[in-house]
Amino acid sequence: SRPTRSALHDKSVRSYLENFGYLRKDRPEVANLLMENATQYYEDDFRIAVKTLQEFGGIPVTGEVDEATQRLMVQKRCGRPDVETGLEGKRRKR
Amino acid sequence: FVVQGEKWKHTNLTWSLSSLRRPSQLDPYHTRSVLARALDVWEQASRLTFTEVNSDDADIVVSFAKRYHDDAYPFDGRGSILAHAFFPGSGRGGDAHFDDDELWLLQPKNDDEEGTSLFAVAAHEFGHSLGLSHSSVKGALMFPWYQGIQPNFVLPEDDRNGIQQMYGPKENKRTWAKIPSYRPVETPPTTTTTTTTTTTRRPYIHHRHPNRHPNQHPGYTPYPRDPSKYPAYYPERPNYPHRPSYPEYPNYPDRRRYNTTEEHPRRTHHYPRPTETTTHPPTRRPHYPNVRPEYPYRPYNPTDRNHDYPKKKPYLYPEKTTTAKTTHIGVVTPSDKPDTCDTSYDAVALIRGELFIFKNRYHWRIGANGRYPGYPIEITRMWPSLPKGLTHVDAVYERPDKKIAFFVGKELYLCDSQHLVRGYPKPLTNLGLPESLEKLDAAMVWGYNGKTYFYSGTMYWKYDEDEGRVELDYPRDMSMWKGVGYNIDSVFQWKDGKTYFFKGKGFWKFNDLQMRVEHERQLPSAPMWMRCPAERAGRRAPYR
Repeated sequence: SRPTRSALHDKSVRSYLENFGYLRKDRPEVANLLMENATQYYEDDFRIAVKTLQEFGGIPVTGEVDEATQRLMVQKRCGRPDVETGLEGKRRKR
Repeated sequence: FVVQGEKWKHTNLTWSLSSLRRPSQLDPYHTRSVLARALDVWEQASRLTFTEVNSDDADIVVSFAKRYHDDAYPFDGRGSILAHAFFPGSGRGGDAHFDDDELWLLQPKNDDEEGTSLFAVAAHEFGHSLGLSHSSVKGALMFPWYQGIQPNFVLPEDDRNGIQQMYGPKENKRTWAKIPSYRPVETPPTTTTTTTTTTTRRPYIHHRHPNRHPNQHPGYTPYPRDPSKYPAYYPERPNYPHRPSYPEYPNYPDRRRYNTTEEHPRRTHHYPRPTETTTHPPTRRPHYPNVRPEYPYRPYNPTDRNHDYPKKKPYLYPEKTTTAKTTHIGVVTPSDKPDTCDTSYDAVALIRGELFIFKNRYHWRIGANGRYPGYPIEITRMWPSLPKGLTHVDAVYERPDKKIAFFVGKELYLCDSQHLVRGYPKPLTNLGLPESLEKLDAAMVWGYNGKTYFYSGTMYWKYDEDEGRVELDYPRDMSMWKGVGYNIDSVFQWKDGKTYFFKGKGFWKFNDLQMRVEHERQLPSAPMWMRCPAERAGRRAPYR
């Protein structure tokens, strides 16, 4: 079966969210498989990730990949993740 | 602000611009000046001090690179990702990498002009080098998206709080005050009780010191005058003595002093000229007196931007050994033939349902009835279309279309049964792998998802067999395959559907669901795969 849901939220958006720490990339090889059977589960994760990105970027938090989000995603930026995941997978906050 | 967790144990940090990966479009001297200013932003706000050193072992090594550059974060050409830096630590910890494809600006320009301020990005990246993560405060230096730079930039409060939480605020006294001969005198000279009047020389106070005397010349340098004692203040003049003037560096810092008394960048220099030959035509090269003997062969000098840097050594196959030995029973065997029960493996692959194990220029074949007799034999006897003089293969796997892929150095040989497919060998770059990749360690079709994976060093790639290229968001770090570490020898999927990773003389069985090895301790390969007796093959010491 092929992925649905607007091609699993556009591969490039998902890739952006993974690269900058908004979506978990712990087991991408397994996740790629599971996604086809658990679209809903990943749908929620995806929305949360988009919201976190929007909050971090200081744009309106909608949970949708809207125009402002797309503009933010093409802006020049640092290559480090915004949400750092240590080896133990914890998020560090101040 | 967000503090990542790692911080430097010392506050006197060193930095350098990498000698091998310098900016291709920028003048290195101006680049270093901008980098020094970017570090000064952090120095002014904290207890940290930064000293430039001429070594790639500095705490913070700055380099410029394009695309894939030996870490898990390849650059993406102009735009989008500009740079990244590593948190404090040994090795590449603290290092900052800049995308050489960007249009870097050394001077601030109008906002509508194309280009990216190197100063702004460097100051941000050095924040990572010191242990700060991204901040969601718009306007903060550690905000992840590029915001340009204001002319009179001062470190925003958010970043100042962050750096001061880690390293403390700046002390009032400047560090130069620690140099004994220039230490400011705390108490003013006192008058004596005797009737004679003494005159005391006024102590030197730096011109930026709040207690500076109003008559003190601002250009006066606090640097000590002995170059042998304080070499840091007297850097070696670049390319000395072959560049007598600095026409190309009109703004070269003229207050810098060099370790030779007669040298000064602003002065005209009179170097020994070669004595001219008078014969016509000249019969021999002119003699150069008083010039160092290796002229014109300049030694490697990382500060010399005109020097031809030594290129990376090409990948060379191990030398072929042709000497033969006579065993105690008189049988002559080639000395490079590996010991079946005591060897590591270059590659392991399941081909047509049979196991093929490759080592040097030999391979074993293991079928339903065990190891074929007479093996190991030369790989080229089974695949004669592989290059004559083949010394080893790096990785082998059977593609879903049943063709057999051999990776040798930077090339892929594709065989249909025993014959080389037309058009091969092809370079690894045709698969989307980086130019700098010297070889693959392993390749396999993963039974768990039917996708092809390539492994090399600390990285791995997912390969799209339909597209014929590796997928875009790769390479990724090998740590994803927990327990197998870096620099594996081989990997393959056995008939039981399980994945097996090989390294040295041992192997791990991998749990595909949990994405980790089933046993942390390696098992010896020979008893399992070659059916050797355990006492011959197994070491008593545990395999780790």
